[in-house]
Amino acid sequence: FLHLLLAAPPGPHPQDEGAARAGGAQAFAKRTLSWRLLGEGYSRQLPADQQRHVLRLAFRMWSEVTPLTFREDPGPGASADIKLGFGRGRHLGCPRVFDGVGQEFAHAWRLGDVHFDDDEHFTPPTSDVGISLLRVAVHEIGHVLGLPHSYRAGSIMQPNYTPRGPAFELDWSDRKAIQRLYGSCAGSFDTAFDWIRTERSPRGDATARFSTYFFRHGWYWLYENRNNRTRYGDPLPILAGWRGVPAQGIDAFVHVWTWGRDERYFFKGNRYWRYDSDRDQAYSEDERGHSYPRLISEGFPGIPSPLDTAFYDRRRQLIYFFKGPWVFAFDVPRNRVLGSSPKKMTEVFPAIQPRNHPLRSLDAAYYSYAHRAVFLFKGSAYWRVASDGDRKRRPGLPPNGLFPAQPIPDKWFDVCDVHASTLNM
Amino acid sequence: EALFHSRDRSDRAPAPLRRAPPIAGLPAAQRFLSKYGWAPGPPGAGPRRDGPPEGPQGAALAQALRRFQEVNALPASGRLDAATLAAMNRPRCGVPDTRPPLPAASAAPRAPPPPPGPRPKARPKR
Repeated sequence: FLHLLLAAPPGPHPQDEGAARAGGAQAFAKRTLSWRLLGEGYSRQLPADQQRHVLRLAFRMWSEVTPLTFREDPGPGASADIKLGFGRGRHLGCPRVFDGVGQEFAHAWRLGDVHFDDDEHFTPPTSDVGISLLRVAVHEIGHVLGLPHSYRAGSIMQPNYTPRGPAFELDWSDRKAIQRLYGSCAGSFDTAFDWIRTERSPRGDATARFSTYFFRHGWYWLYENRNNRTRYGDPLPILAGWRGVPAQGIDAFVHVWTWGRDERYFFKGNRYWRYDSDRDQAYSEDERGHSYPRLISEGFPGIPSPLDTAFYDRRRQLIYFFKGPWVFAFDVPRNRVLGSSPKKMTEVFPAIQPRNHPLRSLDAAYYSYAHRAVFLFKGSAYWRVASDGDRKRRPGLPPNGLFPAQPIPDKWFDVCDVHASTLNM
Repeated sequence: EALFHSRDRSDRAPAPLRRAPPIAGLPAAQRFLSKYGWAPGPPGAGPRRDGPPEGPQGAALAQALRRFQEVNALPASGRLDAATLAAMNRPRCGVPDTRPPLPAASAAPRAPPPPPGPRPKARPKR
């Protein structure tokens, strides 16, 4: 047993060989893992609920960058995939004896157990003294998941504890290392959009900033384009960030933004909501006396519901509504559907490479200011619509032609689910 | 149980604080190098009263020290100096750092490949 702990890098249960990944390290085959702080393994230094909260957060941090989710298992210790506990000296039936204050402060095993030396001064994440229990827990869970030590500056897998500020996150290389074992996060979205904020600089001229949002079920992510990752700590519940819109299952978001209009709409079912950016909540009644939510058929005559998705084309001042294989082009200034609508999606957005087309039932359609392009999402793939720049470079491209499908995770990184029990952390 | 007499345990005697014995000399350093995978040989549960100290010796010790010094951005002298001892005494995780390279003369099968991820690099110089 000692050989397992000391002679081989830690890892999970003996899995079938198929689960073995790069470099001989093994990885869990399951995607939802259970964990438990053993009843006899609570620390004497921190309140019990604080210990469990820190461990829950530590597991959540790994699920924010992997397809893994972790749930706390209140059942008997034996049934949990990962068992954690605190001990001093000889502890929890472990043949490895802790050495007291200093040097070894925790260890982890391939079979998924983590022990903390309770002689060490473990402190909660908000403290800047002692040894941060959160950082040690994230490190040891990294071992359980199959990561070895790393001497790369900034890695959470460094063997030595380096006091730093209370806030820390899994950096790019740690994310890539764990994703080499478990793959990256994939999954469909309910909707995706860029949210524009217009601000006035101290000199009074207006600037526009934007953030990209992805919605899935009842939660959402803000995607930081400049850092190429989701915001630290996302996903969050939709209700926590967007007041007055449906709590889940949003079909589409449209931002009508012209010189004279700045209107943002969420669509779900046969109704739509207008969102007040300044007051950060949905309108109950807007300045034109429309009360919300409102029937789509009232606000957008000729548009069917429920929708698959929609996006606004600023150049043409058209909203493209998608339902099944059909596309409805809605002329916003004239407030009516174009006479030629509906048309088949394959006609309005033709495939550039034959038979490489989503055909019907899109999940999301999204104009990205970061990429200056429209993307159509379906499942875990996206199709980019040829822009005017593309057509200048390749005159043979059809208008609105779709480039071949690409995996979403190859362009938008770490949009990962977390276990529902940790969503509100 | 930590001794106490009053109901609210306010007079509980603090548990005696256990301290890890500092790594202050060669035997302890040799055990450290074996324990954390910098040198071959099984780590013992503690220093043995009789017989030779455990862990690497001679050239193997120098090589193990040099590798350890390199990844800790210390001068790779292969000698046990104060800075190396200080690095060994820092708070750390109990999982081994790396797998020990098999001694060249060993008849044992080849060691498995190194752990996944980039090879350990020296910390950037300050």
